Amino acid sequence: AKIRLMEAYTNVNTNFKMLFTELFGGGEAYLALTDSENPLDSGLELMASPPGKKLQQMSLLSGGEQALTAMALIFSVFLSKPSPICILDEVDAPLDESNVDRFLDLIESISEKSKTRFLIVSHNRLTMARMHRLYGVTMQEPGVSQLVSVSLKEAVKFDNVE
Amino acid sequence: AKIRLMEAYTNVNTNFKMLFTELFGGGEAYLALTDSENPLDSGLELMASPPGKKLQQMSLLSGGEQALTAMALIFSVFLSKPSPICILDEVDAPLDESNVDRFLDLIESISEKSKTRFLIVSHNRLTMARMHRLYGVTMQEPGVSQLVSVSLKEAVKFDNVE
Amino acid sequence: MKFTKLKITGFKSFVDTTLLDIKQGLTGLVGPNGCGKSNIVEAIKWNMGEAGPSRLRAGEMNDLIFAGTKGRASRNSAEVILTIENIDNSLQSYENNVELEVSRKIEKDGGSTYTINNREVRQRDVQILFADLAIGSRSNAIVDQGQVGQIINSKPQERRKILEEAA
Amino acid sequence: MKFTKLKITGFKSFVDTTLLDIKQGLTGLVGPNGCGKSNIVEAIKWNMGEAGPSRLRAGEMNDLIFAGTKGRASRNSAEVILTIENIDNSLQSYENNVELEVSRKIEKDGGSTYTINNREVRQRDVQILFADLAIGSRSNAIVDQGQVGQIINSKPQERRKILEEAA
Ligand SMILES: Nc1ncnc2c1ncn2[C@@H]1O[C@H](COP(=O)(O)OP(=O)(O)OP(=O)(O)O)[C@@H](O)[C@H]1O
Ligand SMILES: Nc1ncnc2c1ncn2[C@@H]1O[C@H](COP(=O)(O)OP(=O)(O)OP(=O)(O)O)[C@@H](O)[C@H]1O
Ligand SMILES: [Mg+2]
Ligand SMILES: [Mg+2]
Repeated sequence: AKIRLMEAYTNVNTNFKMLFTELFGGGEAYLALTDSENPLDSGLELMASPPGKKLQQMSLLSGGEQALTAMALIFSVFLSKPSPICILDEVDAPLDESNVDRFLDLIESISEKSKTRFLIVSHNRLTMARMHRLYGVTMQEPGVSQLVSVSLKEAVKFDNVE
Repeated sequence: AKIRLMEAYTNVNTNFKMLFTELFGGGEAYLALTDSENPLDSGLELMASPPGKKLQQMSLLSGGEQALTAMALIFSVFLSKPSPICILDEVDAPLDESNVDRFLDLIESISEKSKTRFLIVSHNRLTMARMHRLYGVTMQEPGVSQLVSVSLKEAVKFDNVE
Repeated sequence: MKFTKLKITGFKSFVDTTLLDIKQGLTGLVGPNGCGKSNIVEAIKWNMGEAGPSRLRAGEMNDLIFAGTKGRASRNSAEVILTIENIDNSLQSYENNVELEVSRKIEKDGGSTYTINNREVRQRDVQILFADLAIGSRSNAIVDQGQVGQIINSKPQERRKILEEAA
Repeated sequence: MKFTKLKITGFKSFVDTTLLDIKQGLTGLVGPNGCGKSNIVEAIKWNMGEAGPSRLRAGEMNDLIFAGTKGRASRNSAEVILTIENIDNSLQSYENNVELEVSRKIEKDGGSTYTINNREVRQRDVQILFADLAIGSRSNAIVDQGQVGQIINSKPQERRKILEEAA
């Protein structure tokens, strides 16, 4: 168990370093075990330096920087064992426009390389615009959900329709 | 202290009922003390039914419905003692477009009635478009923040500039 | 091995049978607050064998069945079916099946029944099927609403657990 | 009684003196992730007498002083000044002043100094001044990033505390 965890740590850390730099368009980051003698009881710290900034613990980053760093961690685990489906529920909310773009670049490249199918819930127009297809979920009848296929133009209005 | 808390509860509850219906464009809600005999130790439950839905505890609502309900609570306390300044840091992130619109209607009416000045941090274009003026915060020099006044067109681009 | 279809009936706010094609690439789910987007995510997690109601924003499993509205009567059962295409035969134990229909059904106060291609199986069998596909109701590949915030605010000990999925 | 100006020098990422006019109505603060928007909110809370570094995302009060970048040396002090217009004389105790400049300054390893119109005052005086205006570093009228999520996930006992501000 100990050896397997250390292997996983090394593997995920390699992915994390690469994904962080890809998502932030620069900078560097790594995963640190607080107690590498006892990996099974150890904590995991995320050390990161966005482009042009000093290296620090994740807790000192801004809200959006923390969210993007957490996404880099989630996908570094995902890449070590890609699954056929990935579901993301409003993970883009704290991100600014250029981080949303880079995040979607990453998702798109994963969907091409590992043929993973993504279901992505979002209120963000940029994200909607980059989907290959859109489904609107509506409650035309109060309390009763229905699914309809929509175009981007409709989708933006959709978010508006009660 | 007990009497003052009960007075505050009644006052805030009246505001909460009104603000919930205003923010959701219908429906109803109220605040419930879990132990009204001992208000000083009691818990506070938020009961809410968005338009067309059954009454339930806040924890069973959707992410956006919970955020809007929490904002109704925050502003019901605010209205009982309006202050000259109010600062909101990315509170609009989980809201869909029509809820953002209703939320901004509320803020605007508070700013007119009680002359409160609002500082609002947001990445949402809809929110940016309804501000009376916009300041862009930038780090053209890495790690060094600067403030510049911007137009809406620039602001949208701003969110993009690294 | 591909996920191709999702069919929901009577689960939370999806009282009428709802069909979602799961196609290659990125599929967006959009709509106003409270219309049922996160309920779809929970339908999938439930189908994959999720045993804890609190992981599905429910007090008990009965809360997953359509509870009724002013205009519609409540239901007594719910069913979610996930269709998986196995043309490349990557699922060893289901070699002869080109397609698998995994169904989970619940009756009010009656517990859940699982079937794969209409053959009744145990919860464990379904959980193992999905684990072999590197997915499951608690997998990192399903990021719930608010979960990124929880990872950010979690203690270092908690975060190490994320690594265990890759082990 | 109106807030009219904010001046920040050496506080967190605002190493150069930064001036923000606080005008009537809605003022938007926009910009990329990590550029310093929430630092502005914290500068205001600090000025109002916030005593807990953890409420300002700092380990200790020295962390509030500009820590330096690859291109700039770190600083030894920080100052935030809030200007309040008192033309309608609603601030009894400051009757003769049409304008109040509340300043908080910190020296590295040296603690904070508060002044109102250049006269040194105690932290308590500043906290009382703002409490009289129904505002303060922990007031409901300042909603931090992520705070709405905290209210949603808080226990009923915690939530009751929100009422106490209205009492
Ligand atoms: N058993 C049930 N029967 C009927 N309706 C239910 C049931 N359980 C939950 N709901 C309804 O589902 C709604 C929540 O839907 P959901 O959380 O999927 O919204 P959402 O589209 O994700 O919204 P948001 O954008 O705010 O996150 C609630 O308003 C609730 O009324
Ligand atoms: N003492 C300090 N000296 C210099 N820089 C600091 C100091 N403290 C914090 N910072 C910097 O401030 C940045 C955080 O800024 P802030 O949280 O205000 O961003 P933000 O604009 O709110 O971003 P977001 O949109 O992601 O919420 C961090 O990246 C950090 O490097
Ligand atoms: Mg949701
Ligand atoms: Mg911020």
